[in-house]
Amino acid sequence: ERIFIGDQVIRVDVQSEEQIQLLQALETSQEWELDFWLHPVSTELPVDIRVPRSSLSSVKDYLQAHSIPFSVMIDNLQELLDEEKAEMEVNRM
Amino acid sequence: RERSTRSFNFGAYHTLDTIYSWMDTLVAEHPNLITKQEIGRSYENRPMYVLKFSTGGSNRPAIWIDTGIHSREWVSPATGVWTANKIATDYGTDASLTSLLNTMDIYLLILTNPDGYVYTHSNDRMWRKTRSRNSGSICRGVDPNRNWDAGFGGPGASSSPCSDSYRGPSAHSEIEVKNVVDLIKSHGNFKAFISVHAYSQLLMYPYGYTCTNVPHQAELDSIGRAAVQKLTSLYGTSYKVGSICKIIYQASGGSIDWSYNLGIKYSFAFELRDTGRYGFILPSNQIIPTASETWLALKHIMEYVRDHPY
Repeated sequence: ERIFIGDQVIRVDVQSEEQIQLLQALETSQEWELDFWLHPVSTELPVDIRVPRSSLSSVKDYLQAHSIPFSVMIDNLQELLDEEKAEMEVNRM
Repeated sequence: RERSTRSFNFGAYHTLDTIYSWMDTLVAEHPNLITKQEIGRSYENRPMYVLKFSTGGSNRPAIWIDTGIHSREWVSPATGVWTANKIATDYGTDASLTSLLNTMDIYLLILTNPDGYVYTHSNDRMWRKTRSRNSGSICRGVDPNRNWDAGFGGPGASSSPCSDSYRGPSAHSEIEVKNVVDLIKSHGNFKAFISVHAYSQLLMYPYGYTCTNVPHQAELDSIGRAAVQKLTSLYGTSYKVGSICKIIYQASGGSIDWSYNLGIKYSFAFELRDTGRYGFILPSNQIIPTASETWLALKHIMEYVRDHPY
């Protein structure tokens, strides 16, 4: 089973068209193996990105270098998944 | 122990086997309303079951609802399960739903991507696509909502098998999509097609593959806004309404574009809540609130379809 220890989901509230384009550039690059949960489409909708632990510092550096504000929506994805699985176990019993 | 849907926990996520077993119980409890139809098998040979809600007649005008097409969006099939039970238990007591089912049928496909759904339970909770093998690639799966014959291959879908929005080698290449296409085409009398996804609180109508307005744009927009008003009235969950292309992005090969182009005018796609910051990992204690608010919008759309035959 694939695990996501240390993966984070970050939320970007894009402020401009330029920021959307910068995030779209991130979306097309395979380098950091980003998983866009919500895509950069408009300043009306947030952008949620699951960032593998190994790419976290690079991605945060990139966003900070381009003054793109972000917040951490899920600090450690695996923790949430473990809770979900444990709850399903309890419900199953 | 007598199996009963009353003991089923609608506020929890369940495995495919549990959902399929519960379907049998629901059908057994409502033999004059619900039948379970296998519409074909998935790539890994799992049955695809549609719940048909019908009070008789032959080939009546019908409403299609599918959930779970993107496998990691667990709140979608969970909403499908709750909705199936809601239709079953409200028929005969809710006058509006009863009158609807006395003139129309409802088809509900709860696990539209069974292989992907099982894979999210066993291997990769973040899996979205089908599990088909792509020749010439180590990457598996096709985005089942980019594989429909509607602007297929256009912008907004990837030609790379490793992409989460890979469109597939050809339209309807995915057996899960083809099973639905064949059913809808052979039935020939669907009047609405509603596909339920998660997340971001949107109610959308065609097109996705182009930002050109559909001929019925004003009517669909008006239905959508009224439906969302009903949804929001329960818990204040705010939704946006618009065409796929304008409200999110250009996405080719989508199911509701295909259904609209087939002539099924009332085609909509829901993106259910995350009202918080959980994304696809929506806590199970939000399943029932999500399903309850969604029902108000679904019911509004179905009543409109009932009252506007075409």
